[in-house]
Amino acid sequence: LVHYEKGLELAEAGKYCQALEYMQEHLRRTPDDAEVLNDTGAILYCLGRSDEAIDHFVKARSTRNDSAETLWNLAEAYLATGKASEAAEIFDDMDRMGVLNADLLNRTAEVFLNQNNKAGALEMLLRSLQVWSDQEVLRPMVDIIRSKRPKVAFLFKENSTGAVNEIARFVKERFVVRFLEDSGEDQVQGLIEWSDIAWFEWGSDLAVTASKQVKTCKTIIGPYLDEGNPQWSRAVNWTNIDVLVTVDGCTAQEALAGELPELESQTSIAVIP
Amino acid sequence: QLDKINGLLIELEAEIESEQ
Repeated sequence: LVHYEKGLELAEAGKYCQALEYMQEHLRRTPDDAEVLNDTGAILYCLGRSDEAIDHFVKARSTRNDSAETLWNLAEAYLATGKASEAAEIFDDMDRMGVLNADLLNRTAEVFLNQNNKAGALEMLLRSLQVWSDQEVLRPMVDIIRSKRPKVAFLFKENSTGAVNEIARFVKERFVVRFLEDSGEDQVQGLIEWSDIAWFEWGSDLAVTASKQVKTCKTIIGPYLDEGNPQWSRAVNWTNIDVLVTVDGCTAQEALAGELPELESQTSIAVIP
Repeated sequence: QLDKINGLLIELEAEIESEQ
């Protein structure tokens, strides 16, 4: 304990190198003391040794999982080393402990942006706006990031019902999205040409037509639920479809495999829970 | 469920960027 107290005293006086020696001496005797691990990590962080700081915070967390301070320190150390994804992984826990704030989210977004990770940056900014909706300055940033991402066309009308509508609403927050307004051929063709990713409903005749055309964008069909439609599914040129979204469930999966035995070799199947 | 959809779109985004 003497070593620990002396270490703290030196750290408070800004003498980090000496403080570290005392802390390490204490840790040699009690290596699993979460509080000492946290404080040693903080000293390492102040010395610019962020990777070692992370190791200490992670160990402190595995020893005692309920310290908001350790979580906060860990997030800061992750950001200092450009590990924005790792930081984001602990945000749910920080949120539960009430220590997640908009500033941390915005700084994480900045790290993601510096790494050209637009998806990561956008998630952070959307979450930041959920935490504190008055940040008007963030909205144009969100729009700019969205505009630099692939354009997504939904080849069905907005406000259709069911799971697909829920998906569309979610995607709309993250990508520039257009929906079909009418089923006229020009409109369909124009929308496909405009898009980088075209999303068709399962069972839609538009999907059959588009799958037989020259490919100009990525294509998704789904979600496939429980309605078998052998005639339709055999009419689609699946080698021209990038992803089929199916919903996890043995009956549906087996029915589909029975109808289209070669499907797995023709397209990528994304199973959602 | 929506996270999975997000992951799927991010994978396609990476493919599109690598093709450009």
